[in-house]
Amino acid sequence: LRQQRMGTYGVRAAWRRLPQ
Amino acid sequence: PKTFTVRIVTMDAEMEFNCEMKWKGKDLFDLVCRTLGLRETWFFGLQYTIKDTVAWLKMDKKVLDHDVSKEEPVTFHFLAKFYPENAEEELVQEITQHLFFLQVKKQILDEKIYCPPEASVLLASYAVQAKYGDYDPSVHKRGFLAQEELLPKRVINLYQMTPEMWEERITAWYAEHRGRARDEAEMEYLKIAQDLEMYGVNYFAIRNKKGTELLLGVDALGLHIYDPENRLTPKISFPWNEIRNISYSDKEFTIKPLDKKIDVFKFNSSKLRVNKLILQLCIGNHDLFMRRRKADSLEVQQMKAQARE
Repeated sequence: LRQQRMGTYGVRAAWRRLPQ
Repeated sequence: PKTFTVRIVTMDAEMEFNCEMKWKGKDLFDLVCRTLGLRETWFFGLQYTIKDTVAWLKMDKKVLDHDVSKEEPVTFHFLAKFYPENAEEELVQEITQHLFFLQVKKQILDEKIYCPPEASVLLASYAVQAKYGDYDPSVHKRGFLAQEELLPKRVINLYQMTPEMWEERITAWYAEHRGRARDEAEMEYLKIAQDLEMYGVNYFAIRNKKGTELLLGVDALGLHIYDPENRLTPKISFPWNEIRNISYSDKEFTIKPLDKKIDVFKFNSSKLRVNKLILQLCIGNHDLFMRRRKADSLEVQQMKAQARE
């Protein structure tokens, strides 16, 4: 398997997705 | 179905299971949690080591697709991967508290977490209360702690004290904890330990763009940059709510702050594998950070109600 060489995580976006 | 043998090592037990070839990480992890009677599963993971780097079993990936040694029994350590911000509020079940207590105690004794001498003695006294129950001079005679590992070696070496003198010091505190049940003593231990600077921090050796060696710390509250000589106090901190985005590309890792006036922080870690682990730890820690700031899930509400009963 070819290794995934990139990764990203939207910290702010995760907050926004959070149901209030 | 075809199976293979896995050995699971927890802080106080070893177990063997027959794992089906097609099982995903989650299948094995759930089986272990069920066997332990553990419900606060979100703090834990199954750890293995690959080429001196720590790695954690991925829930959605087949156990055998991980880069583990295929020699049976395939061994994993069941350990806390994430730490609560406040042990007393967040750790509900006794088994969860106990596993945290054992893991943190080991880190302190192994000097993975720096603990000053006074606090070390106090912690030792709670560990003794947890193990021996109330102090009774007719039972706990001189030398009763002789075989116990209770203090970090660094602390012992700091003073010209005999083992008997240490025992006396620890016992003086131990006698004060009368009436504390095992779970209470262990929680008192965690409440002191969680205030130690290095508690719950995952450190990684990194280099900034100028090539300067630094340490990155990932914990429940955010990301921290340290001078390698001082793991206690970060030079810079990025709390979760001040970060817009984090990403990696090969060995490079980028932290983008929310405030556009603050510089983007880029660094290199030793391996792509390490960057993957850093990102995984960030996502998991941030997820818990957000959940704490929402109302408790129904499951946690039920557990807390049960614990109160």
